[in-house]
Amino acid sequence: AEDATSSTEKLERAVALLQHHDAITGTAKQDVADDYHRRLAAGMAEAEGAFKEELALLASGEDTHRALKTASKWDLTNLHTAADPAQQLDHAGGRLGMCPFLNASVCHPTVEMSRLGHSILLAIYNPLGWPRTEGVRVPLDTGFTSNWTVTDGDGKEVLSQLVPVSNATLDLQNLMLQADILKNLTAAASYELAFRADAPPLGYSTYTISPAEAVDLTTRNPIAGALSSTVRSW
Amino acid sequence: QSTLQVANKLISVTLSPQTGKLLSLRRLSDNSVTQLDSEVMWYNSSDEKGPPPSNTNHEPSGAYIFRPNGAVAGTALVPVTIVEGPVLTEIRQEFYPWASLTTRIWSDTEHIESEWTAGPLPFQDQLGHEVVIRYESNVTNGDEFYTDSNGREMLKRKLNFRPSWKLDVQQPVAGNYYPVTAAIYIQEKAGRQLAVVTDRSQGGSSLKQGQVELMVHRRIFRDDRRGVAENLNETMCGCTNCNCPGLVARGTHYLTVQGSDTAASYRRTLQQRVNDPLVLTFGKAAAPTAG
Repeated sequence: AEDATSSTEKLERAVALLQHHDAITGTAKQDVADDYHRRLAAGMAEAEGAFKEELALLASGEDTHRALKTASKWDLTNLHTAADPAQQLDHAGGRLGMCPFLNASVCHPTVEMSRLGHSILLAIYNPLGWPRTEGVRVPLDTGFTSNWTVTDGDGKEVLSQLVPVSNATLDLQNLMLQADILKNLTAAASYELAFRADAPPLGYSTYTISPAEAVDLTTRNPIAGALSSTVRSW
Repeated sequence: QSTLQVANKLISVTLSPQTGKLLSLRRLSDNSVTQLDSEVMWYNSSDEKGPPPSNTNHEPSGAYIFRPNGAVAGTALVPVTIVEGPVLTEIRQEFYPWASLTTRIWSDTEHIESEWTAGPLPFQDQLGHEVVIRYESNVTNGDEFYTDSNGREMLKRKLNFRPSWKLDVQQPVAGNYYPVTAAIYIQEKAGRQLAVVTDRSQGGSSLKQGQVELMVHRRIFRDDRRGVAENLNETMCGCTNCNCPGLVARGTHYLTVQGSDTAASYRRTLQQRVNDPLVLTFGKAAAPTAG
């Protein structure tokens, strides 16, 4: 849209440039490859903004009218109330974030929130046209507690498992620090919380990761929370 | 114990605690067992000069050219760690200080994730490294394998063979490498199919019956004289031949063994892993997201 705050234009241009036969093939000079990286990174950052706007529209239920309306700046706190999980997105009152180094177990929001003992709200967005169930691994700090629960959008507890990250991942985090990709290791996690997440076609579901209460207040039974992993080495 | 088994509802994987290597994969639906091992190996890149006494100019490996000078097998004994739980199990193998493999089995999937991490590749030894993940099995595929045609149909490949001329094999490894944009598989006649779905374009082959290999990383000393005039030496900082750690690459292969009746549909559906759900976080964290 004409007055959209973000778009996918930079990403389109970057990907178009990358079609050159010396680009995506990796046969360009290093400084040219660096330029490709810079353009792609700028394109991804802008597209991420566009994606978050679209997700906010989806949450508001106004996505079907989007093409007819002038796009406007969306802030999550101004969303119309809607049925869960959109209400959850609305009440979160925070900002959407994506973690580009999730595969290195680096994620500032989840690691910082868990370090402080706060709940973490996740949205799992499925880009394909059929329902999905896939594994999700969320970097977590266990300094505050190693007892965490995962609940879905209906508040139902989901089986989860606390997994220590591998030596390969710890080495990778240190290399990223050496290479100045990370300024420090505060966003680097030593543990991940793993669970299976469902997501609807071309849509999202929400999950909440919370510090587990020691005791279920209704039944007075201990809450299991995330189960720990057993580790054996040879 | 001579063997260890880890399992979910649909498959089980057996490995040897003595060697740290995988032994087999069992499908619980039909109780079929396939011998299976995964290894990190590397090819030494050819150099510019041939062997003495002729020292004739050779074609080296480089950004454009893959010309190996012998394969170096993975280590005989691999340190292994198993992390087990009700949601996922991981078999973590450290083949080299610079290369490891994590075999991940979620609680309810019939495929395994083989997450490879390679780099920084050694440079001090002055040997070009071209790193592959090789899967060995007892699937009797003969000398045929299949690779995708840019994500569309699967094309049959035959070792040391071209359909339109009689091939004089000069490069038995590189000459049998094909692009793998989506998947590669080997299969028996009306029997098992071992398929590997990739998360990016890679070069791959099946150089021997039962094998599938995919190249994941390279670091080379020589320019291969096709125009770039630089050796392929990527670092974490984006500079080349500079004082910065060598590039680390991490990716995933999705591997499955299926019977002939389910192989194609399972493999095609497995390609959805390249479009995994995106994870977004919400929070009132004071500092911005790492970027």
